[in-house]
Amino acid sequence: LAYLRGVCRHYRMGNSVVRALDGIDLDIETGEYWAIQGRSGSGKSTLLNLLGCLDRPTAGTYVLDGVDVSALSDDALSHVRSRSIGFIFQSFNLIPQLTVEENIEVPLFYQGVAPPESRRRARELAARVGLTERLHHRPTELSGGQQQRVAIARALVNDPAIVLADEATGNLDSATENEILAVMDQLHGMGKTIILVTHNAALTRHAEKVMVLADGRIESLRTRAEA
Amino acid sequence: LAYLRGVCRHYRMGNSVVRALDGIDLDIETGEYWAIQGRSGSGKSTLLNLLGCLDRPTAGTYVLDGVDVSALSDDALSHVRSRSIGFIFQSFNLIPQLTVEENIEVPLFYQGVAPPESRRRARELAARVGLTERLHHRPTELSGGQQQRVAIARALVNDPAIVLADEATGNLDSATENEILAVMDQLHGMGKTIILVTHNAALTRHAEKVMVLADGRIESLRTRAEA
Ligand SMILES: Nc1ncnc2c1ncn2[C@@H]1O[C@H](COP(=O)(O)OP(=O)(O)OP(=O)(O)O)[C@@H](O)[C@H]1O
Ligand SMILES: Nc1ncnc2c1ncn2[C@@H]1O[C@H](COP(=O)(O)OP(=O)(O)OP(=O)(O)O)[C@@H](O)[C@H]1O
Ligand SMILES: [Mg+2]
Ligand SMILES: [Mg+2]
Repeated sequence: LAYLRGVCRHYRMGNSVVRALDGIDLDIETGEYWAIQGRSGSGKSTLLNLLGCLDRPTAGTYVLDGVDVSALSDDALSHVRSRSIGFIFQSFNLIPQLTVEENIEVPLFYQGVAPPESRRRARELAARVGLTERLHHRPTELSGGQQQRVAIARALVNDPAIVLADEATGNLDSATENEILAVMDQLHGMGKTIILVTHNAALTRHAEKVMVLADGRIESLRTRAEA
Repeated sequence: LAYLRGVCRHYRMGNSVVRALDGIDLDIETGEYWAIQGRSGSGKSTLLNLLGCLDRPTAGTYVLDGVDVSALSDDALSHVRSRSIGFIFQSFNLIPQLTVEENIEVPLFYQGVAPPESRRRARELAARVGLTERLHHRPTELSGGQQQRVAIARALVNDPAIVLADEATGNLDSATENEILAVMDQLHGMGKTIILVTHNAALTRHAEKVMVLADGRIESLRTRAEA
């Protein structure tokens, strides 16, 4: 499905350079379930943003579905994203002026889906993450875990082939977290590729491949059979 | 130190009422270490905001240090807060235009502490949460866990008597989380009152009292000796 070769992401800060990613080589097959772990600041979000076409490498190659992503224009990149990638942000990125229902619905408009179909699908996803009773609340009228679940529902409403989740259960109690992980398992069972960044070691049980990052590099990578 | 009697917090939404807190009775002694758990949406942040004088009950009484908080003016409330309470928000609430160092320093200015003393103390707290190498970054140039640690450092820089932490380690790997919990234990050892909202059951080991909320009410409350 995708591969990275020598991928780097640097930030210049005055006279120094922050090497958020410092040489990543990776192969991802369609339908795999990955867990990415590592210390705070080790590069997990940076890697996920690159995989999700939200950012570009400063060096190296990223090929997705046979296309060299670094060669694409911003418009083409945005098109790839909205069509095949569902991204759950570590900081949610909900639109404050829209209700829960409207926030979930937004990605469908980009795909030319309109009411009543878009509204029906948004409500279906809201039900799946337990938010039916909050459809008309705005993000500031929700608890932290409820906001996180809106972000999850929105990422899934387009039925994306690839789901990238950046610590998507960090604000959830374990019962609710298990419900979300069951949704991820379901999606995986439907053939989707799942990549979860998580600090919770227990979540790696659901994954086939577990990668640990340290200082912008891959420290270890194991397949569950060996785990 | 504090007690709550019949505390309620309601929100009117059109024709319905959301009962975020629905009758809380609670006694908190100085120097205790509490853990608050419960499902997403059960009222934890709402309770913490009330305890931290960031919000007022719609009904009931909250007495802190012998003072009926509901009787205080906004100014007086704000004064109580900045002097004795350190609050770590679930969504961090950092100031985007300020650097890490400046963000940590802000509460000191309200207490009339100025550079070089304020700068020295901000750097001391930054070191304690492992952010010495990020002092001049702005929040958008930090990882999620680094932002969370700035929020922690800022809450502690005033040496508050009461520390209220709303899921303050949800974005941290377990090694970093343990470092933060060691800081909390240290503060508790100095006689401070600690109240942690957490989804991580393992964290309740550090607490003397563990409360579980459900639907805005206290479902259970146990003291560690019985645990
Ligand atoms: N401004 C508001 N208007 C209406 N309802 C609100 C508002 N703020 C919070 N709520 C509701 O109050 C309830 C309690 O919210 P609270 O933030 O205390 O939950 P929580 O236990 O902290 O959840 P989480 O674990 O997800 O952070 C939630 O159901 C939420 O939807
Ligand atoms: N715009 C930026 N400018 C400078 N440095 C940055 C910028 N964005 C991120 N960084 C740095 O890049 C490193 C990796 O960040 P990243 O967000 O990928 O970490 P992470 O593994 O997701 O951490 P966490 O677990 O805390 O979320 C961090 O040390 C961070 O300070
Ligand atoms: Mg991150
Ligand atoms: Mg909360």
